[in-house]
Amino acid sequence: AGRILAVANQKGGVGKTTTAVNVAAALARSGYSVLVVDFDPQANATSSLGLDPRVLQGNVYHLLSGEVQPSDIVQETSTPGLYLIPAGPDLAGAEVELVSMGGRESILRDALAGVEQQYDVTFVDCPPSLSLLTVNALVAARNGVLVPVQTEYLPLEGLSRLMETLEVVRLRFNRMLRVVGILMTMYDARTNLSAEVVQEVRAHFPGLVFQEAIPRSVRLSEAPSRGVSIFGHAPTSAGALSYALVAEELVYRLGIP
Amino acid sequence: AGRILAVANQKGGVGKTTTAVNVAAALARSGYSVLVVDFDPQANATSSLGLDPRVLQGNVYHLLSGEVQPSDIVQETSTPGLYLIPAGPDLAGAEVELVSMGGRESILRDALAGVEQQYDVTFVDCPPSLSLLTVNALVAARNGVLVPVQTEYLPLEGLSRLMETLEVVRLRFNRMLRVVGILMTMYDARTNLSAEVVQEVRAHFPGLVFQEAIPRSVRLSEAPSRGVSIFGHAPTSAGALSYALVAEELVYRLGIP
Ligand SMILES: Nc1ncnc2c1ncn2[C@@H]1O[C@H](COP(=O)(O)OP(=O)(O)OP(=O)(O)O)[C@@H](O)[C@H]1O
Ligand SMILES: Nc1ncnc2c1ncn2[C@@H]1O[C@H](COP(=O)(O)OP(=O)(O)OP(=O)(O)O)[C@@H](O)[C@H]1O
Ligand SMILES: [Mg+2]
Ligand SMILES: [Mg+2]
Repeated sequence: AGRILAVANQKGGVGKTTTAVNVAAALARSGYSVLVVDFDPQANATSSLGLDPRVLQGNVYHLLSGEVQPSDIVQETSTPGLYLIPAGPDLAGAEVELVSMGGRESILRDALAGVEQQYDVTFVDCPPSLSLLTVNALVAARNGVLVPVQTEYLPLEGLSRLMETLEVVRLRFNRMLRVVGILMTMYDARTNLSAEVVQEVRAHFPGLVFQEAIPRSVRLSEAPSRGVSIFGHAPTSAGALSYALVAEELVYRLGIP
Repeated sequence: AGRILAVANQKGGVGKTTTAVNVAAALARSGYSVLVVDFDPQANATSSLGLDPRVLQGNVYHLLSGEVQPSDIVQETSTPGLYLIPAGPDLAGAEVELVSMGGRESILRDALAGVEQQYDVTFVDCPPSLSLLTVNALVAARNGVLVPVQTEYLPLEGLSRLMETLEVVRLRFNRMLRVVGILMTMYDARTNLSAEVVQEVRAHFPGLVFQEAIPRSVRLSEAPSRGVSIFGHAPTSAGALSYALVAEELVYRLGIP
């Protein structure tokens, strides 16, 4: 059956959306059937894949309320084999609504029931917070969580807090939750800071850090403006090569045939 | 009386904390008495100013519940004239608790009553969300909001959504709310993307964008690891000069004598 992963880190701007979109695209290019679920009210994964969150009829918010099934709102993207469940502006209201519902932590898990039969890998892109939306994604993530960490000091500082939170969620809501891998992002070889942060994370979390670090590359920040992945925008760039290598290592870490 | 500003943008990693800390430090260096309120559960402003959020007794969470007065928990920093109301890990729980309280949008405003008599300028550093914590900061911001925008595509996309939200908050909770200025951050002169984004923002929001854009500079991302502002870490760097110019323009925009 297919794998479901959350892409999470409460620190903002560390490359969660960029990682979800481009690792998913790399897997789709190698023939896997892949789904991205945009679970951030900012809807950045939706626009990065070329869709306008304001005009789409159905989105993940309607999935939470049970109004629709996943297959009713799945969208195709410009990458063959890569599908999207979009976010919309109304998702911002879900946070407050979820608080007063019973079983509020597992609403997304139940709403996504069955997608693992249709897709080889599903990525849930999380907002920059440890809120109920992110907890829902962590509970839905049957196969674990991918943690992008920007190679700078403030993002590093938040990592141990995130690990503590993951442990709480694992004990209380999802025994299967584990960290599939920590991906170092926006690595700048010209600075000592990047190298120091990578060294520190590898020392603290042995075996968890992907071999490949994603370099800082303007091509990666340009791609969303064209609504395509890095492979559509700059297929021979350093960012494209790095994300392809990360996708290969992810397949190995997940034990996908 | 003193000014109170929120530093807000729901997009993650755009430089909210870096801006709050360094503009505040620049103003303190020119003789103003300045307060930073760390209203983000990540407590990045607290650690950027050299304090450990885990060991501090009182923090902004205790202020919300009325247990303490601001003067009970204010901390000095390594910059003379710059003071901090720290955040702590328990702030993460405030979001859910605030939802069910009456007058929930103005809890911070009431808790900070009187600080404008003691400080020339107060900055409230916001988390990356449009949640009740951020709404509280926007309601407390008697003199408006400073909006950092990273010079890239995804942050640009979120700006119009943020402006819509500010308008809703202004109409419903705080008639005085206005955008004091939009500050372009992490400007990279080597890429077309940065220049295009700046041009687009200036065209869309005439008169709102600070003259000075903050350059991308590794010195700015190193400073938090030493717990000092950019002026303490690298006083002659491009980042230090830029933040000093922004502080001067802010004084002008706020009409401070
Ligand atoms: N390796 C990279 N090199 C250069 N720019 C990058 C890289 N990865 C991401 N970016 C850019 O940095 C910004 C932040 O990345 P992204 O939006 O993916 O982070 P995020 O963690 O999803 O943010 P949020 O916390 O707001 O959800 C975006 O403008 C993106 O295009
Ligand atoms: N001009 C700059 N040049 C280089 N690095 C910067 C610059 N401004 C901020 N940074 C670094 O970029 C990262 C994001 O900045 P910062 O944490 O201030 O953003 P934020 O908007 O407060 O993030 P969050 O949304 O998580 O609160 C940090 O590692 C910071 O040190
Ligand atoms: Mg994102
Ligand atoms: Mg911050």
